[in-house]
Amino acid sequence: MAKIIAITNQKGGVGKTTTAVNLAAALSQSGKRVLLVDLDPQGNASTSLGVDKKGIKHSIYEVLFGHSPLKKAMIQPTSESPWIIPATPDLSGAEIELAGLPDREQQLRRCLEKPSQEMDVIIIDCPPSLGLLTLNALVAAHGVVIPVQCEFLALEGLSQLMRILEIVRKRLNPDLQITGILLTMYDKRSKLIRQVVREVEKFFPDQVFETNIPRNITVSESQSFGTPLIWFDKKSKAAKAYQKLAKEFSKRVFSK
Amino acid sequence: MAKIIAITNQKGGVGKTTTAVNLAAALSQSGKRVLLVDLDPQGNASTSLGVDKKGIKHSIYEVLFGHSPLKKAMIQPTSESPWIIPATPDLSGAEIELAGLPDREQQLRRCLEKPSQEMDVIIIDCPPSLGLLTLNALVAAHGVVIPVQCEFLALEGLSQLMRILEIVRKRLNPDLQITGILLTMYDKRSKLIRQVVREVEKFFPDQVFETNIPRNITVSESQSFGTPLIWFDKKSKAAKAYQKLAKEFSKRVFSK
Ligand SMILES: Nc1ncnc2c1ncn2[C@@H]1O[C@H](COP(=O)(O)OP(=O)(O)OP(=O)(O)O)[C@@H](O)[C@H]1O
Ligand SMILES: Nc1ncnc2c1ncn2[C@@H]1O[C@H](COP(=O)(O)OP(=O)(O)OP(=O)(O)O)[C@@H](O)[C@H]1O
Ligand SMILES: [Mg+2]
Ligand SMILES: [Mg+2]
Repeated sequence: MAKIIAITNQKGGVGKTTTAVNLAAALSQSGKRVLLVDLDPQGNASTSLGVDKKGIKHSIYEVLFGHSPLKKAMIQPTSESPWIIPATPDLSGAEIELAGLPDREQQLRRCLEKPSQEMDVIIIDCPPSLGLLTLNALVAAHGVVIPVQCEFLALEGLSQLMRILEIVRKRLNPDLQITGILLTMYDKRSKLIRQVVREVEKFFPDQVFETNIPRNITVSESQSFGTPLIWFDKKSKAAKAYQKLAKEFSKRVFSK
Repeated sequence: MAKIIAITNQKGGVGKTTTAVNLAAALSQSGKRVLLVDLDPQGNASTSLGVDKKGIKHSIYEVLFGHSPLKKAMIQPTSESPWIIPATPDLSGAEIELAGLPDREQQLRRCLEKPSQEMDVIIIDCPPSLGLLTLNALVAAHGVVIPVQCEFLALEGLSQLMRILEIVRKRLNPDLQITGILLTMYDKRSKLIRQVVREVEKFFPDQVFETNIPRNITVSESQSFGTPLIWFDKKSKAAKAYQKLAKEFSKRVFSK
């Protein structure tokens, strides 16, 4: 049975997609069978793995509403890369369409029952909101990784997100655990950033990953080439940090 | 009649809130009567203006659903600052609740009819999505300002956003114009950033503001002190850029 992990934070631009893609790639490189689900209508995870969205007939939208079997939507862009179920702009209408269904939060969990027989880990990249798409991911998941940009505004959303996770655990998914909080775009030269880091470690002591991800300009370049950073610029500090994160993640997720 | 301008982009973390707050503050400083509407459940615009959200009884949530008159929700944190209608976490349930209403996209437009008699400009800070909250802002608005971070992934969402704006203009709000595209976190040293800027200017030649906003670490600091950057660190390059933007914005919005 695969472990299902959602990468989520309603704050925008904190590194959810960058983390989902590079974590999935590092785990796949270490021999795990990995499926990445792009659940964001922007489709940034699909682009970051080099998927050309224009030609896609079967995306997560068709899978969610039962129009396509999940197996038809799975793509492996290169032999080394993780499998991915891409997202297209059609997904932006999904939240309103889901709102009208009976078990509206359970759709994704149902879709992932079959593939979790063949995979070791399924990683879900969430959009920057706490709407029905993210709720579907939280109901399907065993764990959540929460990327937090080391900026003041990012702190605000963290306690709101923790409250939501508690509600989901009580009412919809008792298995849901916090796999870890990941500090991203870390720059040790800035006093404010160090202060934000101290706050996060104070409020959530056991949950912060030891690994943090430094800011690195080649992240954006790797995305423009549709290649995970850990292969595009493997010697960069951020790439090495994602490899280290994959080891720490595996200890927390697979050794239980 | 006030001009109503939505600050929107479904890509997260591109500078929507930073732009909404500093543009509103600069316009208010120049003598305009300004109302800022925080339409993001994260409530970052409220925090950036120093509003303590814990004690709020009347927020944009109560106003949208008719529980509070708008006048009761308006706050002016200091005598110089713009007026604001704050957002609280209650707003995160609004999209599902709006989905069940008949004129679900028109709620905000109706709420803003009265205040636009007394204001010169109403600025709406949108969440990072194209859901019903953002749709309400686009139906109420005369213009949109689109902050775009100079990063590769940010380009992807731009054409999707333009398609949505076209649909809103055809079906819901024929007055909707693009006030301008604002390039944020601009760093001229990076080759990729200069490439992204060239792409944006090529696709949307007349719409990009001449002013762009440089990256500046004191932005985040100003937010932690609940003070707009243009007052917190008025000599910084980003603060001067926002003052320049306010002038360019006024020419595009008020001189018509
Ligand atoms: N470690 C890093 N160093 C430098 N830039 C980074 C880093 N991580 C992410 N970025 C850049 O920051 C931007 C935001 O990252 P990303 O898109 O992964 O965040 P996100 O949380 O998925 O955003 P959204 O909320 O829109 O889904 C991207 O342009 C990306 O290139
Ligand atoms: N010019 C700038 N220089 C440096 N940092 C900036 C600049 N503009 C914004 N930031 C920082 O980038 C982060 C994202 O900015 P902001 O919150 O305004 O974006 P947003 O688009 O409103 O995000 P969201 O999608 O979550 O609503 C914030 O932490 C902010 O402090
Ligand atoms: Mg993303
Ligand atoms: Mg914002």
